[in-house]
Amino acid sequence: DVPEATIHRLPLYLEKLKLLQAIGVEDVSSRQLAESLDIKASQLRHDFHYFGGFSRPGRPYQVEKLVPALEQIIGIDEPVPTIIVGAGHLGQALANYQNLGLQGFPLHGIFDVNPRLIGLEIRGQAIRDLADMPDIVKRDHILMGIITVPAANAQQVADRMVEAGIVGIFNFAPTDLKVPEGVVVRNERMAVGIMALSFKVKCILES
Amino acid sequence: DVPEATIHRLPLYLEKLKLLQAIGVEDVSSRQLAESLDIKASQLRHDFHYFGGFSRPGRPYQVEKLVPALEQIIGIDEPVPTIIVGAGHLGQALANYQNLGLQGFPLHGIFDVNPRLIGLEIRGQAIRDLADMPDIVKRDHILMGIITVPAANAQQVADRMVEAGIVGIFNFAPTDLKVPEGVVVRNERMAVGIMALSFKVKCILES
Ligand SMILES: NC(=O)c1ccc[n+]([C@@H]2O[C@H](COP(=O)([O-])OP(=O)(O)OC[C@H]3O[C@@H](n4cnc5c(N)ncnc54)[C@H](O)[C@@H]3O)[C@@H](O)[C@H]2O)c1
Ligand SMILES: NC(=O)c1ccc[n+]([C@@H]2O[C@H](COP(=O)([O-])OP(=O)(O)OC[C@H]3O[C@@H](n4cnc5c(N)ncnc54)[C@H](O)[C@@H]3O)[C@@H](O)[C@H]2O)c1
Repeated sequence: DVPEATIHRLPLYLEKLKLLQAIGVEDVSSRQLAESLDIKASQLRHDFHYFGGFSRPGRPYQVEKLVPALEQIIGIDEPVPTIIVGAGHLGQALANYQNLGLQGFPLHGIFDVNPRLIGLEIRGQAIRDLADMPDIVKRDHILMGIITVPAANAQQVADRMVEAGIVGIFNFAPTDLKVPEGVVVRNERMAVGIMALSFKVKCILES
Repeated sequence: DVPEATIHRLPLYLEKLKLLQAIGVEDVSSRQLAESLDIKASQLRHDFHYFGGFSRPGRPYQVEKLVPALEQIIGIDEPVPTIIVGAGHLGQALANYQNLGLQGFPLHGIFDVNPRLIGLEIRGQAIRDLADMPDIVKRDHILMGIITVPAANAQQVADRMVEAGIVGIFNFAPTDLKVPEGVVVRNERMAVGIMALSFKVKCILES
């Protein structure tokens, strides 16, 4: 079992390696890569150990090889089509966010129940009625869903997503979702991020 | 120095303890608290060790004492007034998010440069012109700022925040900000969260 903290660092390694690839860097040592992310080289090697290490001890990593290897491990070696349910402020902000598609999660639909929103276009995607969601999920074999509805409606939306075939739910609503075995939920709490920042601000003020 | 992963778990401990407090639980063991968060009890004790441990070995934690202790460590024993710069989709979603205030970060202003947005109200807060931001930051001694502008404008906004007295920046724009010594930036990348989810979905599909 791979620890949560290791899973969290994989996208950060990938993001840095892609930057190196874009500027033509061919090799990178564990120390260089780790220092660019403000972590210890031993932590990086320990993380990579879960996936076979990627290079012989003492030899640098080949960027051309490491990028596709990490993409495969994360599961974005092929695009992962995604839907959003809830086309309010946050849903529209995510639909509008170009990086989501660039990072491997092309948006295949954004759904809502408010008739005044149906048909509105965000970067070329028209908001559709929630009733159309199951057909789209089945048609395009969609496995990932993002929930940006009010907390009171989130469980019901999760149930409909799971019924349609979704196995990974990215939940922004401040409520814990119950899902069956074989479905994963990730709660995105911006409050966790801002509290971590608050801790660091306090450290600065006290030093 | 407290590790990043430990800092990240503090808000999660606090969130769980507040739930226990709300249902009248007085004592909780490290095992119970850890299991409710799906982590090892030894990891929790190791985290608390950085802050003095909070209880004698083998004795449970007192919820009434632990909640204020963690609030103080995180820096939310008193409200931390915050501003948002960028009142587009994401900025409005954050201004609309009631939990931010409940978690200890009351919103003291949301700013933009688009004249069509100035004056629009979100949950009682009127969007103001960016030109008014420095006065508000100085008047209310605001230390935290959230950036939800396009990547191209983010550095310029960060500079103005720092000039006005902000020391903690929560950055949503997909770009790295340069800030002077004594200022902390936290980049919130939803893409990291969704990739971590993708990894787990892949594990499920392969098992
Ligand atoms: N995790 C975080 O840190 C964070 C930050 C901001 C907002 N939020 C949360 O994200 C959610 C969305 O916030 P917002 O500001 O966009 O709210 P909003 O009210 O602007 O949008 C919610 C949308 O959901 C739609 N909706 C309601 N019930 C639905 C259903 N059953 N099926 C489909 N659509 C439905 C509504 O019609 C509306 O368009 C809220 O739960 C909010 O608390 C979380
Ligand atoms: N981190 C993530 O995962 C994530 C997710 C969604 C969006 N985003 C990012 O968040 C940002 C906002 O996204 P959005 O969908 O709300 O965009 P948006 O275009 O709807 O809103 C941007 C707002 O910023 C304002 N603005 C531009 N320059 C400004 C300046 N110098 N000072 C003050 N205001 C200024 C604009 O007038 C506009 O209202 C973008 O950078 C986007 O890439 C990040």
